[in-house]
Amino acid sequence: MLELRLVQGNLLKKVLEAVKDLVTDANFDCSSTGFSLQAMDSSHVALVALLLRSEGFEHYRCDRNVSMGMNLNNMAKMLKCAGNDDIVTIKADDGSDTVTFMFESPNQDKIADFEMKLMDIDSEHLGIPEAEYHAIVRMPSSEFARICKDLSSIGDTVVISVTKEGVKFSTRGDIGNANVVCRQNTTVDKPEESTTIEMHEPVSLTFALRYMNSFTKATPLSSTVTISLSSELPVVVEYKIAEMGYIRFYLAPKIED
Amino acid sequence: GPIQLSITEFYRST
Repeated sequence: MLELRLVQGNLLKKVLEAVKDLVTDANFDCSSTGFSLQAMDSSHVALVALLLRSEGFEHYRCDRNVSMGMNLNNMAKMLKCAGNDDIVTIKADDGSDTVTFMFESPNQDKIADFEMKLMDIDSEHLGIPEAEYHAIVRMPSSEFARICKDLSSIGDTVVISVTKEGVKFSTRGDIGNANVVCRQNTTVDKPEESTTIEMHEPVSLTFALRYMNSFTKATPLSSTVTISLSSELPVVVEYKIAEMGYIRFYLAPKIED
Repeated sequence: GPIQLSITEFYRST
């Protein structure tokens, strides 16, 4: 028996919107730790890891570890039927081949059940070791989304370079090239509007903008984004989900021939 | 142009 009641049901709606274009089918894993997902995109270039900790749910019952295979587009379709203020409960019986999403309006005058078929997904689970990153950039998520969108109208790849001067996002394409430099800026009143750069070593890496743009679909989940870079590793683009956990995107770099 | 690496080249299956 599994029963997870999430008062902020719209968090789940936002999570689905953030991952459904990157990943088609995925196993959601449920354990005493929380509700999680790890999946790669079809070309195995990017990986998404989601964690919603059990403490973040109003009610969390998970009698034994369960892995539920879901088509994310279908799940998103069902969650779109929940109101933004609705309480969402995820329910599944042991051994069942369906999952039920229950939506309750805040004043309990409307209750809806949406039952979705589960699927068997043979997915590869990867171990991601803790890493020391050469540079960690924390910036407003809307600013990062804007930069990715702007640069993708010029080129297909972005070079992210971190130096003492700041973080530079560069692209080049047929019509020309573009560079956006963001400097550390902690003087603004609100911490969510500041840019901080923690640099241990300068680093410069090249990534496909198509994936970066896809990651920015998670922008509604968090006002800030953290970009962790190391010269020999995939970049980690992390959106914290307040009081609940995170959604992390890992993207393998492009290297010169 | 540059070659796109795969995420599985960095992280191992568990």
